[in-house]
Amino acid sequence: LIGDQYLWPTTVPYYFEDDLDINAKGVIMKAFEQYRLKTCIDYKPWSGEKNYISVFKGSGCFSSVGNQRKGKQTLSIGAGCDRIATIEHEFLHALGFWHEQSRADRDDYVTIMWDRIQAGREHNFNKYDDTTSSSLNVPYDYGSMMHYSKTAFQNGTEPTIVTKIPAFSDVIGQRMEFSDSDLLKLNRLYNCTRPTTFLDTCDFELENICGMIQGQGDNADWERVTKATGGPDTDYSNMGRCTGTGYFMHFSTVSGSEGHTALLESRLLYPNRNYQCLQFFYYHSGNPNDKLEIWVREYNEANPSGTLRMIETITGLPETLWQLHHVSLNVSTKFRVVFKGTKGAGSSTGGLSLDDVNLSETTCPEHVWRIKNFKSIMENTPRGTAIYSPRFRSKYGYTFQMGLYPNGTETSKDMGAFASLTSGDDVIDGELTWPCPWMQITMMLMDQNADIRKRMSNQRSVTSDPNQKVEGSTMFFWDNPRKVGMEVTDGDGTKYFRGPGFGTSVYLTQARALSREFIKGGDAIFLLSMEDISHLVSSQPLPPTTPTDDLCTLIKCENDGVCVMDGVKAACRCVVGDDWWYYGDRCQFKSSNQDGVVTAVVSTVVVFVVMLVVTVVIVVCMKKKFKKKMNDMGGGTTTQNNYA
Amino acid sequence: LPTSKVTEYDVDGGKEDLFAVNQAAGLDLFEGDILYDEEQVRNS
Repeated sequence: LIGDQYLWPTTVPYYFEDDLDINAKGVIMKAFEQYRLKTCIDYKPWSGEKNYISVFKGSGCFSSVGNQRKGKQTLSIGAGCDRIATIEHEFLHALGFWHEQSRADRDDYVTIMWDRIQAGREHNFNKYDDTTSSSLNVPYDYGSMMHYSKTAFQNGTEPTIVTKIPAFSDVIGQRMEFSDSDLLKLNRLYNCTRPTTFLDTCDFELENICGMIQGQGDNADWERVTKATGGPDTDYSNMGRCTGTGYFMHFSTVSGSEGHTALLESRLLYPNRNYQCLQFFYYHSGNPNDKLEIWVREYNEANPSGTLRMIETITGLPETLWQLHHVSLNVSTKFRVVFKGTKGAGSSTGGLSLDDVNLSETTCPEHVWRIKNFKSIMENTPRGTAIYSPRFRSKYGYTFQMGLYPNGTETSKDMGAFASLTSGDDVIDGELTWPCPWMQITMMLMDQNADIRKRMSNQRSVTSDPNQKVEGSTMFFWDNPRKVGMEVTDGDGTKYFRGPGFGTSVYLTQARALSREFIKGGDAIFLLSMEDISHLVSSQPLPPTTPTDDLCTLIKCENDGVCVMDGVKAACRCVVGDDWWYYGDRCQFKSSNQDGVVTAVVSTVVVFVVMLVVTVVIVVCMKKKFKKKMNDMGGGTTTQNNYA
Repeated sequence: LPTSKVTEYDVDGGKEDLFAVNQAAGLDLFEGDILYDEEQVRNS
């Protein structure tokens, strides 16, 4: 939407109304994190700013376009809208974005089939000319999360939007994540220079290896290669698909002595938060005794050369597989990430390899569920049949798992995804609170693009409401699975209980699952986590009073007057000269000493003239009255001086 | 392994995206999900 007046400040104030679902609040917070990771748009709780976004649970999902500058601007996240893509979509509207197919040039790219649109809904296919709406010099984006799907407002089964390039017919209408063009436009509209929480990404395709350096004081170096003796044969970013590309970093442990180390250090990084997530793919083809450690080199005034601090040792036996790892960091000063490879005892035919490193100021996902040969599983699993992840134990003690319908559920052809609590250790389960209160489980199918900012991962979250009942029963849905679940047998014969599933039958279409890089090297990766969001149950605090500074934004002092707080009121202090001054509640009037003299003279003259007029009038009236009296007495009386 | 079917609750009821949600809610907003006031219409 063209017009600077429609822009928000880059930190947008928000207020969660009490009627919002708790899960919705949690998903909105996740959507805000995506904005922070990929753009310079940030969000903060409303603290009395003049304009803010009030998020409430209306009947449906909707928003205004742009900052309407009306103080409280509403945005509805109703039932069924608590999906991250829907929330990002509505906030994009609020930030000033129309739908993609309403662009001025849309007829060059799509054909609107007017006769297939429901009667009376034609207005949904408006377009705006380029004086109202700007495409910000970004090409038409079929992959935008602001684009309608081909079935939007259809009155039958035929598509209402036909893309001129047929390959994009099923691309339009994605509700997964921001596309590259969505981000480009948002970053251009708000003049973003850097995202708020992103720190670094590296796929080692460029020779400068993203500014990484070989550390000092080690015995060996990491090498940038396209294949390594003993494996891997390809990198992870490109999986060897492109000749002349596909680099990764490798530390060979074939030669050298036990204890030899190689340090690979990132460029200098400057954190904003005091927590970070390091994510990378790791291939271990060396001896089981070889190891990879993650360190940080922290700089401060006392240690200008930096101090090394150990974070984590990456464990695991050699495997012919690029494995995904997450390491949580907690750094608050200038730092580097250090990958330290060490040759262990024994002979080796390979080494340690790294690829697709991403560092962001976000929390790490807790659990990884990798499904090998995923395409084959999608094709060969009978419809309506679920496969289950291993049981994962969260940091709160609860165990849970994901049930996935790779070939659709009984009610939908789309992949379904459901989360269940499971029974875990008897003792631990006995100490937990049941029904499980306000735990949000997130199931994310990871888009395995090398750059975290370009990923369009598909995620859904559900939250355990301790008051929710099983339909048609008095049992609590999120109660102890031993009580409310069913006994099942694991692949290794272990028996456990699985609680009822909570999720969606329309998690992702199979066509979208086959797109982008959801499947890489044949495998799909689900990232699962459980977070306590009970802090979102209580009302968001209202600003105590309107901040004093802000009251001064409400009045404008003219003629260089200055606004100051007079008690709890804002007042203008006007400019005063030697013989002049401004006055009025906005300093809109001017006066001076000369004005005073003139005023005095004028008022004296006026008073004199008025008194003269009054005197003359009185004299004339008296004279007339006397004369009339004399006439009434018959010609009048002659007064004599009888005593003369 | 094959297991007995556990109860499952579908939060979406089959509705694939926000436009389906809004239609099911009986909303007829501008372009499906936009709050649009008269002034904006006139400006546009």
